[in-house]
Amino acid sequence: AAPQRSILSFFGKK
Amino acid sequence: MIEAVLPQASLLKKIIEAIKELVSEANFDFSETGIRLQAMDKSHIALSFLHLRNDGFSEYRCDRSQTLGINLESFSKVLKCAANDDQVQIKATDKAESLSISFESTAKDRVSEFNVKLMDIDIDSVDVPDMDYQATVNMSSQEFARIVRDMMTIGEAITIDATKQGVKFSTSGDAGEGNILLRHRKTIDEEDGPSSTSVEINEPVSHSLALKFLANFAKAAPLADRVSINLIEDAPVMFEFKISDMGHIRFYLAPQIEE
Repeated sequence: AAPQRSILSFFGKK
Repeated sequence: MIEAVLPQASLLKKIIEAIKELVSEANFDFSETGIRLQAMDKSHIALSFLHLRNDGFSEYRCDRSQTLGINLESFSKVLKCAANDDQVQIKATDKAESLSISFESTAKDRVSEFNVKLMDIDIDSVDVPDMDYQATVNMSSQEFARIVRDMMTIGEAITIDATKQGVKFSTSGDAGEGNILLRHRKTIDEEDGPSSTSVEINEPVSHSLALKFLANFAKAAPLADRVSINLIEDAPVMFEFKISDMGHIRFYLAPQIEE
């Protein structure tokens, strides 16, 4: 399967 | 003190069903303006975002902002005890240890009350910036659910290509490959029927996504006739289901890295 990125690599933690 | 009343339990049932597979427990933020929930799945690949405005409830009261941590499986079990047409009231006092949920039948001759334990949930929340999407696909939510189901028979990933001509969903797997093209209609009117698709586009954009998450998002289809798929290069894809007159559920899904 293709490698999967995380939401956290796009949106910063609050 | 928090008190919120919805005329039909079926709406709350559909909302919880739409997110409980992705998120097992979540913080519900109650404020004067309404209810918000933001939660990621365990793998941090998908983000669920719920907003219900206060004016969508038949009664709504929130004296001070409060966060209630709720196990969604427990919430769902309790909601199954309601008839779809029952009025539902949720209530919590300040510093409450449980959420009170009560149902009243349409004839007002049957009232049931349940309590669900509240929990402290320590989760990361993220800042979602406003984005100018390159392409927005607006399509029937039933059609979306069907495409996801069909693609899953072949592959594990789906590629969504949005162009001026329309939107193409494709997949491949050991057994073969397949694609489905929905052609863009300029206007969505009665003649075209509710199944037509529109693509607003600035630039063509393509994303590869894990199908199992889309299968979870499709569980929100009973909430809305339409879904919008919002795409931008190198950012999560946003799926939005509007909840009539009161808010929306949005799902953000991180793309796979193209090989």
